[in-house]
Amino acid sequence: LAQHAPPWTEDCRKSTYPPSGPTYRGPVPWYTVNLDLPPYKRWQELMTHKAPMLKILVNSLKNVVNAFVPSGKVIEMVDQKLPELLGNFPGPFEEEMKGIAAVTDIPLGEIISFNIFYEFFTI
Amino acid sequence: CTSVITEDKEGHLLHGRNMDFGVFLGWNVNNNTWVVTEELKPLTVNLDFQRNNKTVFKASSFAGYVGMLTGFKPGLFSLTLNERFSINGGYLGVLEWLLGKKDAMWIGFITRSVLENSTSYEEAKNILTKTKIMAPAYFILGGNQSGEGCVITRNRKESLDVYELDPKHGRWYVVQTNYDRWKNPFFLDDRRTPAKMCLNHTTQENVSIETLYDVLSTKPVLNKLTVFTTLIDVTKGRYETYLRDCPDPCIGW
Repeated sequence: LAQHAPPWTEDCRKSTYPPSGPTYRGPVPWYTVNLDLPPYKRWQELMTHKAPMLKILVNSLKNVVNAFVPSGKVIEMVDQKLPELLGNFPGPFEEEMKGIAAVTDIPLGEIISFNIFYEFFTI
Repeated sequence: CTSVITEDKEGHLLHGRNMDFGVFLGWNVNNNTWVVTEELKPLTVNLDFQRNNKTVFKASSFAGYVGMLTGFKPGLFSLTLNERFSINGGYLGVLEWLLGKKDAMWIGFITRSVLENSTSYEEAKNILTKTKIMAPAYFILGGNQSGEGCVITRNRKESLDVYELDPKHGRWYVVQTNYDRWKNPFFLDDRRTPAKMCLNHTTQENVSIETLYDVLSTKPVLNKLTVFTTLIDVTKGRYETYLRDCPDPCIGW
């Protein structure tokens, strides 16, 4: 039973596998990424399916940023300046992100921000 | 995030992880969930990266993110990344990059490159220990034979610690929960103690994919930030990822 006080630790769980019940949301779908394709085209199939969900997430993150900078200047800078500011990324990543931006119709600056979120978030 | 590597009595390795993300980015008061964590769940995908119709590596990621935070090379090694917080953080790396100093690797891209190009645990460990990176991080790397499991604690320019399995001296697991091994975790975010306690309850004799999932399902190792749980058996080529929920009462991180 979980303690009814923070941090609500509980006794070590047993026999939770195979996953089921209230802590199991569901399975994760498989996709193949063909590395023989040009980087620009590799994510086409996956992103065609997932574009709507990615737009929802990107909008949530934009809402967070705009809550701190209501003028919208930060998002404007991300959309218009960030790709140029950061220059080209190494290896296939630049082209892969451009391909994702094209398929999802999300500005490249926002796709790049999503991909370097780790660096910013360690702030 | 919680990452665990275990070695059973026969020298067989397992690697498990809870991907926790989205803290402080919006809380939904209607159902007591983090907004971003919930929006990451439908974006979570398993990826089979292939060349000439053959698997190069497999990973779990978020659609739209080309880097990798969780993955394995069947038969060779497994790799998970945990976030490390430091004053000398990623924003300094980004600043250096903007000023033209582009000799560091972005975190998501170095893990992707290692999974795509490295061909052994030792090679991967060497790259993850020595390459200059944009932000501090923990790399949790598992191999395919006894003793090949470690937590690499990194700041941007060097490795601070490589903590390895040592089954001969009773160290049959390593656990990483976003805090340096030599420091106590923040008291309201101590996932290390419950994880180690449950692993000790499990015992080395009984550790398995199933009992590893039990450990990763125990609150607060499982919490409101947990998007998915991944279980990896490198030598058997077994790779499973499951989306998670944490019903109340459940701590937010």
